[in-house]
Order: sequence, then structure tokens, then C-alpha cells
Amino acid sequence: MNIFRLSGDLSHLLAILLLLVKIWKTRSCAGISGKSQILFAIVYTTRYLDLFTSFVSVYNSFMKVVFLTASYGTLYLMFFKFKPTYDHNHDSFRILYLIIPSLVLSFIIVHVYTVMEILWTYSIYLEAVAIMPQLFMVSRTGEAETITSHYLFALGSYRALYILNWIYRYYTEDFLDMIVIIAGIVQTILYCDFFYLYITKVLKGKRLSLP
Amino acid sequence: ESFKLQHDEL
Repeated sequence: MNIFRLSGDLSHLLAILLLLVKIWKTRSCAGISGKSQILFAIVYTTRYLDLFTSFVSVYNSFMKVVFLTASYGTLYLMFFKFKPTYDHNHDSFRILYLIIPSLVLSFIIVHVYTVMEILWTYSIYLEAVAIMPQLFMVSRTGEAETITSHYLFALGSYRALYILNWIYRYYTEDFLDMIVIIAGIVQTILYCDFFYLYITKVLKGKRLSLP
Repeated sequence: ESFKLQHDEL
């Protein structure tokens, strides 16, 4: 554990909780892509299956349980409790275009051919692109609520902080996992456009709207 | 060993 990894995890946690609180307080999931949330639920499920097979630390297990619970909680709020507020007309990204290629890639580029390892790798590839339906939705509606912008910024920052963590781990403990590093870089690049808008607009008190 | 198969990150 180092400061970059901890900041990344906390940023990730903040993002997930922000989303839950936003939906709960406003009683609405308008502007949130249900498809991205479905992808994140798949990501956490396939990655954290190791809750049952390997123990790293109380911290790790606790966070995994929180991420899984919050992710399914978000799906419940979006697709059951506040379903009438879900803006499915603008959530039109075809997620099979992300699900299938990630699955194929996880069979081609993987460290070891075991079921658990392929599922873990799949979760890494899918996570890298899971935000695309949400970004597509923002670009279609041309705007995002400020709280949604904060959510996206926290979620994007998490993998960027993990990149610093991997650089740190490379020098301090010779840790080098190219699968997660390349996927993490791709994931972070996808947010760059949004980061720019966030810094130039939202941080200056303006609403995020596209020209 | 260049990577750990026990994934210790989240």
C-alpha cells in the first residue's frame, strides 16, 4: 500500500458513494447511464470472485464487499426503485460492442489460462471501456449535472492515481503487470476530454455543457 | 517473477 494506491481507492469509493447519494437524495437517476452501471457490476463481479479463494487483507476484502454492494445497490435504484426517472432514450450505446471484444481479448492476452484468471483479465479489459456508455450519454444530451460531473471526475481520477501507484511499485518492489497497466492507461485516456471540460467549466462554477 | 498472480489491488 502506498499513498497513490490509497488515494486511488478512496477516489473510487467516493465516486461510487457520490452516485448512490445523488440518486437517493434527488430520487432520480436522470443523466446516469444504466448501461455503464451494468458493465461496472459485471466488472466487480468477475474481478472479486477471488473474495472466496484468496485473502489479501481485511482492507481489500472490505473494499471489495463495499464496491459489490454499492454497485448492485445502484442497479436496484436505477432499474427498480427509481426506474421511471431512468433516461433510457439517451442511453443508447450498444454494450455488446464492449462486452464481446473484451471477452475475446481476455482469452488472447492473459497471464495464465485458468477460469479465475481469465475472468479477472476480462474485468480489467471491460473496466477500461465501461464508462463509454456514460460519456456517450453526456455527449448525446450535451450536458451533465454538476454532481454527475464530480462523480465522473472521481471515477476517472481513480485509475490515473493507480498509474502513479504502478510507477511507484515498479521502482520499489519490481511490480510490473502489463495487462492492468495498459488497460489502466486506456481507461484514463478515455476520460481526458472530460477532465478538460471539468477543469475549465465545472471547477469554475459552471455547469458542464457541450457546445 | 514479473507479476503476482494473487492480485493484491482492487
